[in-house]
Amino acid sequence: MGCYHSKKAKSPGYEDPSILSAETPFTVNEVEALHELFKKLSSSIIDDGFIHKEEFQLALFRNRNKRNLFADRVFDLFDLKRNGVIEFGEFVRSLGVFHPNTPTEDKITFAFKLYDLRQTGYIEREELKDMVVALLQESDLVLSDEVIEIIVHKTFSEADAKGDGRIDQEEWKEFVLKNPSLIKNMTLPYLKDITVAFPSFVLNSEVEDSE
Amino acid sequence: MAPVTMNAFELISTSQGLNLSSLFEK
Repeated sequence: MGCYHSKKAKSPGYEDPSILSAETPFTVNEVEALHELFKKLSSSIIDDGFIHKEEFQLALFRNRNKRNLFADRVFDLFDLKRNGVIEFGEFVRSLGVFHPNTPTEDKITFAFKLYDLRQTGYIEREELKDMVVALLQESDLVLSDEVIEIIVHKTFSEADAKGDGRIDQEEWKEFVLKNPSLIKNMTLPYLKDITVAFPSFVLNSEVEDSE
Repeated sequence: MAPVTMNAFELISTSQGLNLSSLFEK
């Protein structure tokens, strides 16, 4: 059971579902269902087996040209090899962070990387303000610069426990544990039902789940 | 809710760019 592996030609970047399953919270069948989703996303503009930035934007916004600071950050974090595209293995490993069963600590770490725009190891006040401004630009909410400064200042004074003008990973963790709603978007309940959402994986399945 | 009482990170977390559930929409 679960021992049959064919050598069917797969797209570049394809990885063995059993390996991906071992490294993530997904079962083999769930990885295969994710492959169905991946095939759909990675062929929406250029059918080459990789998710390009425009395809990612198209899936998120129904608009291939809609740039968004946060979508850019998510794309960059998913692109573990930093080669400008998301490969299947990167897709599965990164989505694993969003699985309901993934430890909160992993989600907190991912969110920190997301918000550490300049990748300095700290979330700085300027970065926080840049993100608030970016969020306002994509929403209908209009706030004066003075109000934005007050929001950023207040948040920073609560999160920057050491008061050194920057939020480190430890401070971020403490802050999120006090405000768990901050990482609500790091959990996708959908991932628990992925085999139901993409049942066609059954037709293409090479491995029978042993779980 | 008055905007000044908002937590900046809470505000940011509402971004559409961070809402990956859209990836699963058919």
